[in-house]
Amino acid sequence: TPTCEPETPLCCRRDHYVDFQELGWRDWILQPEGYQLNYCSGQCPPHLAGSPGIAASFHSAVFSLLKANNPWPASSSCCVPTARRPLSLLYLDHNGNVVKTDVPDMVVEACGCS
Amino acid sequence: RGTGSVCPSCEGPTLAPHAERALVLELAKRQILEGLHLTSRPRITRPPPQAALTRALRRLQPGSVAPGHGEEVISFATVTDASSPTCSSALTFHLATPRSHHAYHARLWLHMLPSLPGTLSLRIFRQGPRRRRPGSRRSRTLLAEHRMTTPGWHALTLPSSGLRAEESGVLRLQLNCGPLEGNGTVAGQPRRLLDTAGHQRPFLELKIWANEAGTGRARRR
Repeated sequence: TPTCEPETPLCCRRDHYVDFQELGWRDWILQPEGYQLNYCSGQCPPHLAGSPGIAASFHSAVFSLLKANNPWPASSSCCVPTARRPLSLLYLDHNGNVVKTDVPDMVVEACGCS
Repeated sequence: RGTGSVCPSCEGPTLAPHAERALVLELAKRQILEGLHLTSRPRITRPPPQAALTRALRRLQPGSVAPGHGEEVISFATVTDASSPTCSSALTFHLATPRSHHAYHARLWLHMLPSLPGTLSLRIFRQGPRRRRPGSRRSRTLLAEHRMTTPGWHALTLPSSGLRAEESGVLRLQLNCGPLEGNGTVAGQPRRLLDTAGHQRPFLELKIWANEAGTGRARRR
């Protein structure tokens, strides 16, 4: 999945790095210093529907061509995350205990059209 | 929000950079709090001493908790009657309830002073809540007994099933140490043996199952 370039109107991954200092949360989140908050946005024309990006199989490619050449019944396709990964956090809870945990599905790695 | 669009992420007005940044920061706060099952950011009223924190973090081996397996918690003790001449102290831990109910691994870290006179027997009790009757004593349950032979840090394994905190999340441990059976000479020399100040503060290391429904053992099935 391409990262978003200004001129790309199509579905893509929009990368943002959030530093916990910016949130004023460095006092209770010990590690890491920040994390990637990426999200998906952009258009999903019909011939891209169901194409999860570089992982598209040959079948998906043919399927897309068929859709592009046929007036496909209007069913919307959405730009959504197709791959995520967890984020490990080390933080202080309100009792001053140190907690180490993995929060699932926190970082979007790839986007595609549903 | 896409106006009238069934796919909000496909259309909608492109935001000005500063507005998008403000939105991203707001999203980040919400995402982190939801991920940690918190309704608001914790207010740290009792931050642990930096040196104790650094030393304790060194104990958290990287990767010691498999991703998605749960949490690892380090809780620093509040020591009462630290002035006791030996190492019989009461340690109080403030855990978020009912965190300790899901512990599957527990170790108590203690730092013994060089004044340790030979081998000592250290018994660790969990203290129950105070009974209603005025003047009554807390019940206590023996959790573990260890032999202390050398000064320095000791990681004492405790049965995680015995670590039930009170509803308030407070866990009280009572340490009793004394000479081994039949070794009377040690008992006759009262001196401070347990280091409780500053970065040598005792702490509890807990490994806890994830507390979302449907994870953990159920997944193994």
